[in-house]
Amino acid sequence: STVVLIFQAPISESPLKKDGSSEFRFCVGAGDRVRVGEALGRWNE
Amino acid sequence: TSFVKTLQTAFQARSSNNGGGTNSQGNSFVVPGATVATILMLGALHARRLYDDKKVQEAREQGIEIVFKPDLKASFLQLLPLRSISRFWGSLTSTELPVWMRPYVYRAWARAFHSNLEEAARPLDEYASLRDFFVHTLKEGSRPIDPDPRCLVSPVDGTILRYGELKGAGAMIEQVKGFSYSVSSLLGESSFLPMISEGHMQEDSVKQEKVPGEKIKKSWWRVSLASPKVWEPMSAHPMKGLFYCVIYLRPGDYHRVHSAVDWNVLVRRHFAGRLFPVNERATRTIRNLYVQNERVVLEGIWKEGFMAIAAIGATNIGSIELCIEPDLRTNLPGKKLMHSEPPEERLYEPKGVGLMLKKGDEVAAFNMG
Repeated sequence: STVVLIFQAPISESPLKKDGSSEFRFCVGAGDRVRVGEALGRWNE
Repeated sequence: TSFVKTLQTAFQARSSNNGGGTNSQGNSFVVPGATVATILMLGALHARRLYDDKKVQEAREQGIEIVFKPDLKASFLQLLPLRSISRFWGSLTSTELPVWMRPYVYRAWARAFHSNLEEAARPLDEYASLRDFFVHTLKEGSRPIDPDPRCLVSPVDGTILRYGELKGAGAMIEQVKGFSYSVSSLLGESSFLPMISEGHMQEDSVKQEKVPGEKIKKSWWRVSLASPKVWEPMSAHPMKGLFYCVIYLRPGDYHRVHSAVDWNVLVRRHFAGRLFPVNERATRTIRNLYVQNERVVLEGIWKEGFMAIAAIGATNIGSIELCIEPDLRTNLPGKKLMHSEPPEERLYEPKGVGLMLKKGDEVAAFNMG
């Protein structure tokens, strides 16, 4: 069985702000094993 | 079969040497022989699986990406009554096992598919059947939920197959290198997936969000007898910041689905499609695998916008149960030859609010057969 998750997440609103401080970033990679409750990605506010 | 025939031949030879045996002796010899043959066959299949996994792992480590390559075996699969096979497998694994046998069977399963029996919430002998054991819950605290409010957590135990940001016309997700499917095909034509049409890319994206139940304009689509309704890439792009993650659950994984964030589930769609296997080989050889298979899609909103989760069934794990809608039945006997009928949809009340789920709440479970 397979699960596909599709979601909107914060990204940098301003094209001038290129440090990516508010961007969502995945903290996993292809082939990684994950478990329920472990972070898939994070963002800063 | 040849092993059993060899045993029979050996038995007949022994009978003739002894001046003839009885039928009961013959049967008592053949049955353990068949059992041994079955065990050997399962062992061989397991060894083959380990070998294939190792090959895939080695290829990944070398940076070799799996490429889409349809083959004859995949075409043959389309002819098989996979739904009936799946339902039969479900009935078989629902058979109540004698209490003394349960720990042995479940330990064998755990050994073959790398399950952690220590995490099971109940003692092994309390699971009446393999099907019950398969969908077992976990001990309290086995899956701590990341408390960071600025993180999105994994809804399942599994292996990350694909992930990334949806960009470009049609919002396509790559199944494997060389073949992609559109998100609209996966979620359904009435999805309120936030898309912006070509030429309006610079407009305020919030204004473009659709509300649940609102139909996407049927610009062009095709229906095939051999495949479900597949939406061609639309001349629209996903709104800014739309991401996806595809997670594969191996047979030994914990098979319950949890909530990735705090969100409101607004709508559920059930696609009664096919039930192809969803292993690595199938993803490499069957077109539109995830779009063809039976699945349940939940759509809603969270504080950052759109959220959807699609639970996709397979031959062995064919049915999906929803904790938020216990009446939903999946993997029902196939009544129609066409696999292109629209999904059955339900809007959750109250309209516009739906059902609230907290991060880590249990949402669904995959069942055997």
